[in-house]
Amino acid sequence: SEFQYDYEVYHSLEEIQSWMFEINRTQPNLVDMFSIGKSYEGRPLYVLQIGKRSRHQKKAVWIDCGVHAREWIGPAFCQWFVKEAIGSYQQDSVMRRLLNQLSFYIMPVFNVDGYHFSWTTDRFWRKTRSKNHRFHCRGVDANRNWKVKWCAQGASSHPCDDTYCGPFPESEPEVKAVAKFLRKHKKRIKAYISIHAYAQMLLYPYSYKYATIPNFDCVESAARSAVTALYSAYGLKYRYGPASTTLYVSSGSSIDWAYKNGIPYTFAFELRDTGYFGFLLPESLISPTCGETTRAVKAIASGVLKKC
Amino acid sequence: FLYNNRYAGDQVFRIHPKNIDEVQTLKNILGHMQVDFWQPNSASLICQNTTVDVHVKRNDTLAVHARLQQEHIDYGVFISDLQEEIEKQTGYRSSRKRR
Repeated sequence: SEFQYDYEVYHSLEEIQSWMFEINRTQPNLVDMFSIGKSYEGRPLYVLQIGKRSRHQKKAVWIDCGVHAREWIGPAFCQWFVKEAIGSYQQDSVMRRLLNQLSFYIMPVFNVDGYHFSWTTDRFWRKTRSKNHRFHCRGVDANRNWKVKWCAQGASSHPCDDTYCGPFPESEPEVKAVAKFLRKHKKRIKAYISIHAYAQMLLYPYSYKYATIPNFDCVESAARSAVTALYSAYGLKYRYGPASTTLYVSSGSSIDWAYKNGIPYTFAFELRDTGYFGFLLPESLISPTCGETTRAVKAIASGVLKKC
Repeated sequence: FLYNNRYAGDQVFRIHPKNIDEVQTLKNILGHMQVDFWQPNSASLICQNTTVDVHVKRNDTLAVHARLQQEHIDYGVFISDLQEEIEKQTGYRSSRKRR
């Protein structure tokens, strides 16, 4: 059962998918599982919907992990968050309120083909696994493939680069499927959260330009609450701010696309560490990393329920 | 060996370009090699006074050391043998599973 599942180790795609089926089977009151499409290599793109069932349409929060294949802490976090949400529903009044009033759409592995490839062949693979007709290099950066200032500054048009934006926006079936789902539910989805690594930062739009977003005060306040909550766990200080100035300028990113499509709170987390282990974050750090991030995500979700 | 031992001897460098000239030199050095950018994600995103983490293949490590020293660019080696780090992580996982 899910209670014997070890959340403090990294899991293969097959194990994660089996865990999703098991969680769905054993928690019918809080969990629903569905597929939003198929990857380039034909794998299903599974999403878990977490929250108390309701007759009326609830506000929703989207969380995706594993956009970049080598960032293994991402899928570990998504699984951890689901475990925490379900496990603390009875005891934690904050979590109970969140699950009663919101639906969380959680996609533990966005880039399923790339993640599988990083387990079997190349631990440091980042992109999707789609083929290019003219070059031998494979894959597109799934965080440069969105239809927002596509393939401008901070993205590459060369298929062999790690930041390749793809032949056209939403060329990747994984990106297209998520974009379609978010477009369909955009009236209900109030927050979009994408989990990445590594840098210890919380980023919000814009990524592609230095301008300030219209609802800056609300988003900045939510980000401040999130990093304060994160700090309260183990005293780790996250930098936060617009992605363009806090990290670097990048175009075609998912947070800019989600924001442009009407989702008012969009964030990208860059989880631990700051480079000592980089993408090889030891499994002993899964628990503290995911624990503190869960607090931050709860703070953002609580902010969604407040008026700003 | 995991991944057919493909990362044996590979290193991760942390480099600190301090001015525009060093940024340009670094872009030239790394741009001509098949390095894997960890942070930032590509050579074009290298800026002054930020750290650059790159994964360098074993055949290129000596050349990168030499060029960075020659250009007096501040750097260090964060991971001296990438394969060892990967094996360590997985070895730990196996022992946990056995337990």
